[in-house]
Amino acid sequence: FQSAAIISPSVPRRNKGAKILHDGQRSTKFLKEIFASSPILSHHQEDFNKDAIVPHDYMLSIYRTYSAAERLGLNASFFRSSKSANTITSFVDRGTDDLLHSPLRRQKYLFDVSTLSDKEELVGAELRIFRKVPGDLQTSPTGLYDIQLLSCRSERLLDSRSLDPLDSRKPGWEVLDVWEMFKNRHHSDQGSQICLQLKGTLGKSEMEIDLKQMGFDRTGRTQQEKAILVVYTRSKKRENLFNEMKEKIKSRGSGSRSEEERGLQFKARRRRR
Amino acid sequence: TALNNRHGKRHGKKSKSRCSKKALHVNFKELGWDDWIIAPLDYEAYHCEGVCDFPLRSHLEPTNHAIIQTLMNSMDPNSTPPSCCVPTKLSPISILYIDSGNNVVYKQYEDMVVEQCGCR
Repeated sequence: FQSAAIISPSVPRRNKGAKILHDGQRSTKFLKEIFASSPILSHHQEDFNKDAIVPHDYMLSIYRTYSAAERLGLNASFFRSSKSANTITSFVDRGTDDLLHSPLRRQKYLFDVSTLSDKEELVGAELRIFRKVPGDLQTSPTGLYDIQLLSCRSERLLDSRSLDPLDSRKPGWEVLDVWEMFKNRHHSDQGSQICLQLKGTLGKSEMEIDLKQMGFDRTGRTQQEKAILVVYTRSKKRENLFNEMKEKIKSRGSGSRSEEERGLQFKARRRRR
Repeated sequence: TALNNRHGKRHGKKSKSRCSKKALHVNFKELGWDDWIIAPLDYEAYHCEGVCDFPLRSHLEPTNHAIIQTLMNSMDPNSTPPSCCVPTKLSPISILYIDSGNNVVYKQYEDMVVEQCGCR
């Protein structure tokens, strides 16, 4: 993905000749700076709860790259990484490790995909798992090992990858293609949950190894290190912003009582909208 | 011959400018949308403003109907209004937002920025 990255120009093409009403340098800000200085993030922390919605670097990178491309007059859908999608949704893993079972032979990744719309065409899906540096390198497996991703229900192999323990001395993201699972997926018969299962084997053998030794355990992970399911969709028809606003209002309407009670400022916002 | 005043505007009948693209700065925070839009915080959307009067310039890419309507208007302004100055070409922008399930979503929204104005 990084190879497709485009540095945003200091002055966006679109602003050429236009009257700049506020700050002439606003568009050159990188998102991280925006987050650091903006009240938005703290606002989200209040509104969307304690867990705080922190966008993964991957999503920020997608936004940054494609918006820079737009400013250069390029269509983001030309990028191979976009899979010609115009909507990319990230679902954060809700699974937990069973600490009673040590070693950790299998890991389940759970995602609530209820917000995926039937009206959108699915064009790709991938699981991105962060692999930490194993705490104890001495006990790490030697020789090549394989990671395999299976569907929880049918145990069908979705994707696999060989890893070299030498490479695991630095952390990184493993990207596994789960498009096979989505291809034949129907909302009605599979519900709104996606369950994926990870296992590691020594080379091509059947011997399963401890995922903790490979740096996949979930303990001590930050929000941004949690695995994400990235789903690429393409709208079948032109959508407008009102769809998002309606959804937002609906989800707030069905919120808890306490949320409603502290929602005076929301109401004011809604009225303003 | 119309004389220009100090600000470059012409006096009298022709004081309103011809149909063209003008600045329209959108600030999502001011709209109260910053509770679901992560980025951008603001952008330049532009808008179309000005009159579509006779004779229409070709860069305004008028439709045949607009040419007829403008002609009718020039002959009798009371019978027919002038044609409308509207966006004729729009471009998308990328938006990063939080959906109703609290997932972070990137979406390319069509028709968010006016690229070109014309008479329709």
